[in-house]
Amino acid sequence: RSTGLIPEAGRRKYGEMAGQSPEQSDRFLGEFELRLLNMFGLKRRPTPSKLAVIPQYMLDLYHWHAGNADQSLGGNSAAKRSDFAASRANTIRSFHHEESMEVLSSLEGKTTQRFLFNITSIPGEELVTSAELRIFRDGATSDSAAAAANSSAGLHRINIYEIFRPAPSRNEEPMARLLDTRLVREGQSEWESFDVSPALARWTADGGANHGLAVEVEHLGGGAEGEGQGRRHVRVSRSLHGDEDTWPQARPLLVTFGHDGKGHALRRREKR
Amino acid sequence: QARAKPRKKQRANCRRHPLYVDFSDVGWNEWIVAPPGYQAFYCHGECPFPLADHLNSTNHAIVQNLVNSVNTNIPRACCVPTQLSPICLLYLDEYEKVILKNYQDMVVEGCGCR
Repeated sequence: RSTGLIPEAGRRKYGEMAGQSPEQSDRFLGEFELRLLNMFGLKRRPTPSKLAVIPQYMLDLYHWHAGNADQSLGGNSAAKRSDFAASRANTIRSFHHEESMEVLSSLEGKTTQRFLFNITSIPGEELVTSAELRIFRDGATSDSAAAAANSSAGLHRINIYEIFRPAPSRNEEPMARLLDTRLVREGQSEWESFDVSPALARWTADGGANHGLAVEVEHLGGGAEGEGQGRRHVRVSRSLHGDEDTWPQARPLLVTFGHDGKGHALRRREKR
Repeated sequence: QARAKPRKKQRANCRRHPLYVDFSDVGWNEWIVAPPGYQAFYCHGECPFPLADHLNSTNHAIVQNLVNSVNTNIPRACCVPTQLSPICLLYLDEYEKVILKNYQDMVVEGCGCR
């Protein structure tokens, strides 16, 4: 094991063969290690914890672009949608929001959640060409899904805003612009993808302040019961009970598509 | 019957050889999620004089080998990758963010004398 990217055995072998002083060989190996880190765009060797979560979407994208996906994944609309975005990018990054920064309000049949994503790890030379916010709709939590399918009770409108200025007080609205919107019906478990490219472009290339995104879920019809149902259906926050296993894979995900100017874009690899 | 003269051992000409890079061998499997390794290949072999067409050589390599045939102080052309292709890596960076990135020139597609 090594604390760096060069395995300990390799370090030892170089030290024995190079015939240099330990300081000299350390310096040469240090320079080589910098090249390796630079190649991967890293500042130091990653040491992820056992609890690190790999979003299933990123694994699906990997298999899709590596050409390992079977036909069923080949027909996956999410993969197809991302294929266009990825066709101009060579780097796809995923971000979970900072949960401690969440602000939740639930007023007048609307649930609004603010999400802050720390995107400072995107290097300055990387041009973010597009970005999507992915939100999970959990069909399994909807008890009245069948009934909702034939009425307006199971309808929700999801609005995604970029926050320009947070609300100065609890009674005031933040200054925000609408980025994307969609009308959804309860009944099935599905990921919804929203285009948040303008916000990411402002935060990265234009150097604008990142005050986060707001996700507003309007519960159309159904009163207080519909509101509660909708809040569980559109997974914008962690539930209070029994959610530790599912939340890591169901929580909102920000995915950025960028190009660092080196090499070609990600393209689906066809099997020979 | 005269014993067969031991043939001078012929060194293989420049060509591509298999090389599987297992990320666990270099201790990178902790942070590279997928793939677990990949077939990188390597180039090895002789670039003999005169260079054959299939050795994918350049004009410079042909002339260098010609000079080597009359002056051994000048080395022969080298067997190197002439065509490379990218691979996709899914990994965790130092901030535990998951990244999918296309890395250029990771797999040898073809070798030649250069």
